[in-house]
Amino acid sequence: SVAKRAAAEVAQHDKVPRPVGFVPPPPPCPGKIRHFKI
Amino acid sequence: APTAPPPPLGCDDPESEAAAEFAVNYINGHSHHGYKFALNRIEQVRVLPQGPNNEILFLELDLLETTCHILNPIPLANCSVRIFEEHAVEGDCDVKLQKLNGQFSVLASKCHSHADSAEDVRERCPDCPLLAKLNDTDVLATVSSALNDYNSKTPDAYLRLLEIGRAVKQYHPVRMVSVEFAVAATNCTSQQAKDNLGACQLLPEDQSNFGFCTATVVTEPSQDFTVKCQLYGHQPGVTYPHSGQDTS
Repeated sequence: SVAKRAAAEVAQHDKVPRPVGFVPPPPPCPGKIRHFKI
Repeated sequence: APTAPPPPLGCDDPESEAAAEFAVNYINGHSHHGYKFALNRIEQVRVLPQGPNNEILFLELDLLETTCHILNPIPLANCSVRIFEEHAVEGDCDVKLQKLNGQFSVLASKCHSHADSAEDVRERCPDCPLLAKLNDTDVLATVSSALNDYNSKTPDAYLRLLEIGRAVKQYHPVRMVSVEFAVAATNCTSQQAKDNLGACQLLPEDQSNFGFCTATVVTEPSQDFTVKCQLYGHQPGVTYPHSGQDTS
């Protein structure tokens, strides 16, 4: 069916590998720990 | 078509860090007790746009106690965060700021501080001393002995206790009490204080000398007693009640 084919294409598209050297952005919060966490 | 809203501000974005630095300076600048606190982590940041070049920021900050007393004039950047092994103290702060034409101002702030749990310290450092209550009998006795000892050996202005900043006790492998306390100079010499302590008053604000002392008493396996005091000099804009506790 059309619906199944479209879903499969989307799934294939998601499997495109990231470029070499790609670093995912850090989560916006919380930020980095500067000293230590207690 | 309406323009897309800007991406949410991240906790490590330069604007968040600038706001947090401003907030920490505000918090330290408006505290007259205890120690300066340094930024450890920005936990959360939210921005409410108010109009052109005008926004409200809500920050949740995680701070750590430094070794600098709040009266110490050296900049926060030169203060060391108290290490974990000294039983660290954390501060949690909620701060509301306004950023208007690039200038920050603090509209409200609320902070709570709490020491690391004894279990946490014990787990990672079994022999580290733990924080003691400031009204602990041994702590009060150590502060009293230290101040009396310092005053008896120093002919200059007689020092009075402003506040005890922290104290730790240890039972193994040595038995010891270590204290830190803030002091202020009076208008008396040590000899005058010995003759008539009641007449000794803290120096007026424009002449006042504040300082900070550390003392350690070891009772086992051998006895040892050390006292060190450092006077900061005049601190404009800082006042302490003249009815401060005196250990003499």
